[in-house]
Amino acid sequence: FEELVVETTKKRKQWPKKILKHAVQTYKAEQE
Amino acid sequence: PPTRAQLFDTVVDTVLEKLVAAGSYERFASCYRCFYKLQPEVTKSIHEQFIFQLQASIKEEIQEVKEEGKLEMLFDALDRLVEEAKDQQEPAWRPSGTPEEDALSAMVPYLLKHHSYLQRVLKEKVEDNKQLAEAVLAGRGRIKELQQLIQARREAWQ
Amino acid sequence: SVSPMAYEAQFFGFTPQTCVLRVYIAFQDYLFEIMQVVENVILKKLEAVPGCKVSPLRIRKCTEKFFVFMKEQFNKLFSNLETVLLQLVLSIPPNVLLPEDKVHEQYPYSKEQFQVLQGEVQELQRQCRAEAAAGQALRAELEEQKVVQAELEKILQWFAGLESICREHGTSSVKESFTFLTQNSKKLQDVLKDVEKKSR
Repeated sequence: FEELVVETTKKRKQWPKKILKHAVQTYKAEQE
Repeated sequence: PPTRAQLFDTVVDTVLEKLVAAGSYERFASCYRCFYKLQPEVTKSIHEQFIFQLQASIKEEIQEVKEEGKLEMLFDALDRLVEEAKDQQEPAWRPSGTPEEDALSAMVPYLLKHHSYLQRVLKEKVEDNKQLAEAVLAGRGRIKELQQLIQARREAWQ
Repeated sequence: SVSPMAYEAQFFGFTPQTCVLRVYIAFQDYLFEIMQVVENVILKKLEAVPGCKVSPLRIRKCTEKFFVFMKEQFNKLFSNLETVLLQLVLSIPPNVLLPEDKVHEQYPYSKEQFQVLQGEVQELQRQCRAEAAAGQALRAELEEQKVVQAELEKILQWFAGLESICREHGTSSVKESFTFLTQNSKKLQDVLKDVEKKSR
């Protein structure tokens, strides 16, 4: 359970930034 | 108010002190009565060593736990966050439990920028096209004029 | 139900309960270890005593008695420690937002609001594409117009050139000249017919 909580919260912290990176690349590509 | 790091150290030290107090020489000697009767001086010495080792080992292990988990740094950071939020009375945002919805908010600032960019580009294109359209209409007018002039010359020759 | 203290785990990288457990284990393990050392020391000391009637089993019972007592005391003390650590040291107050989540405070968009914004962006994209296509078409027509205008102007220039040649050769009005020539030709034809008739 501890591992699950830690893994989930790690993803909560890191994945929005990773997703954002791709989203920003998409917007920039559309702008170009 | 004490910092989180200070509070942590204080409560751990307090438990250790009280544990040491509970394991008093009287209690120790009472449990090891048979040995105490044989060698009271040695019993005292062993008890002192026991207390010393217990305190030293536990303190060392707690220090390792603190270093491993970078607790001091984290406690300081959390104290700073709490200080910064001291004027916020309302409960702050917490994860909703639906990751895809929470991730959307992270994209909002960039989507808003993209929205502004598109609005600006559209405005420029509309303006450019307006001028182009005027030029095209003027061109069509000129062509019609030329065609009429040519028609008039041709008819005159005919 | 057990509170997972997930927001705290997000900050610390471990759950507060794990940290408390580590502290508990530190105390418990060393208490046990040192008790064993104490027992061994006592047994060694007893070996050196000649005619000692205290058996190792009895020493073991003493050790167990002392250890059980210490463990009970420790468990009582530890419940307070656990409360203080979980509630005051290792917890994030409800009004505190972690730095990585600041965007939720600045842009509190619901799913529906986000979809509306996305819809607006898609509409803007569509309009941009339409305007770009319109711009292309307009530029293409301008280019065509240039070519057509050039051709038409060439034709007009040709007409102007003809008129200019006639003027250079003394004919200010081609129409009048042709009329005059036609009339003269007709007169000459009439005179010719007359002469032929008279000669017959």
